[in-house]
Amino acid sequence: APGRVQIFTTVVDTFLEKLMAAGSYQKFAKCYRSFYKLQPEITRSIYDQFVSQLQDSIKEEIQDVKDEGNLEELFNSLDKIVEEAKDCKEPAWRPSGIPEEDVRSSLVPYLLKHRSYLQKILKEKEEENKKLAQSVLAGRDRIAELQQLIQARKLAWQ
Amino acid sequence: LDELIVETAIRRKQWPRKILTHVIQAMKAEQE
Amino acid sequence: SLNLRAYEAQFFGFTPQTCLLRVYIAFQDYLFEVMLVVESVILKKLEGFPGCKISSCQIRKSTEKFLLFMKEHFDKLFSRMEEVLLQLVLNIPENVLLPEDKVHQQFPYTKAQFQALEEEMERLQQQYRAEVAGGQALRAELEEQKAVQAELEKILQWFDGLDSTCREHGTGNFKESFVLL
Repeated sequence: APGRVQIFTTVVDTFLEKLMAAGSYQKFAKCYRSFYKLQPEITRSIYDQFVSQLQDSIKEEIQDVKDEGNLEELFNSLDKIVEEAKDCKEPAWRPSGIPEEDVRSSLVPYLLKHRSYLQKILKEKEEENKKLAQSVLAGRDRIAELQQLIQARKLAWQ
Repeated sequence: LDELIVETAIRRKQWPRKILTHVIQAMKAEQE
Repeated sequence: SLNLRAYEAQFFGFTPQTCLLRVYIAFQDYLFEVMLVVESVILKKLEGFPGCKISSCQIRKSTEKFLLFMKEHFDKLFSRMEEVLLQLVLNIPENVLLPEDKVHQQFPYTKAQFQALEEEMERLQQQYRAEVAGGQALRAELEEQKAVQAELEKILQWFDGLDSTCREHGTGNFKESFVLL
């Protein structure tokens, strides 16, 4: 399918063509009948100038609008975006008009990243604490053992 | 009306990124 | 128009209506300007025919007639062009999402889902803080255990010292050992 740039150019050219076809020389001569009768050749050359001047001005204007709005680049990139979306049949998301709602989805990927970071460090901390707990339990056993040893020695002495 | 439309559309395009910058900074600070 | 075309404005940085209005006004200005040029050229030419009876008023009437005719066609053709451009060029089909909004396609979170995610993160943070506190308590106990174990081992060594003293001096009965001690 023709891209937006091509459609834009074609549509404007068609507009011009049709406008000039409507404002034909016959029409022009008819409106300026008195002058046409007096000077048909001059009328023709004035009409030709009118046509070329109008066409040039309009073409120039279109080019200005294209340059000002950076239209060609925008049209081409929009063609690409539309092409990429050609498989989506469903109507796509559109701003809801409620900023709080619309900004939420933008935050989600980062919140998910933050969540997995939290899960990671929590897991690490839990593992670390498990090891610590084991050493604390071992330490408690060791202390109980020492207390028993001391108790036994003390009893022996007593 | 036209200016409002353009202004709103520009905010819709740019502000989520701006807000994100602050949210990410807050998260990083929290992580630190 | 009912459709404010805000999404197009988000992409183009201007509303399609503005763009077309700008083109319309420019074209219209050119049409008027060129007509004025045509009229001044004709009047200039007429100066070369002093005897002719065509007045500038007549020429003005002809200009207005031709311009009116052109303007009618201009407006008709322009509104058709506008329709086509709004439909095929300056529009974003409804199935299309702009790149900056892709995130809405990937993460279409409802308010409830978002809240659930935030609550889950809050819970993870609390759990993490609890684990950190637990870890600190465990470390504190380990430190304490070290001191206690050192004390208990010292006592045991003391007993060992005791025993070895007795062994060294080979005392038999208790009274002597006690004196020795």
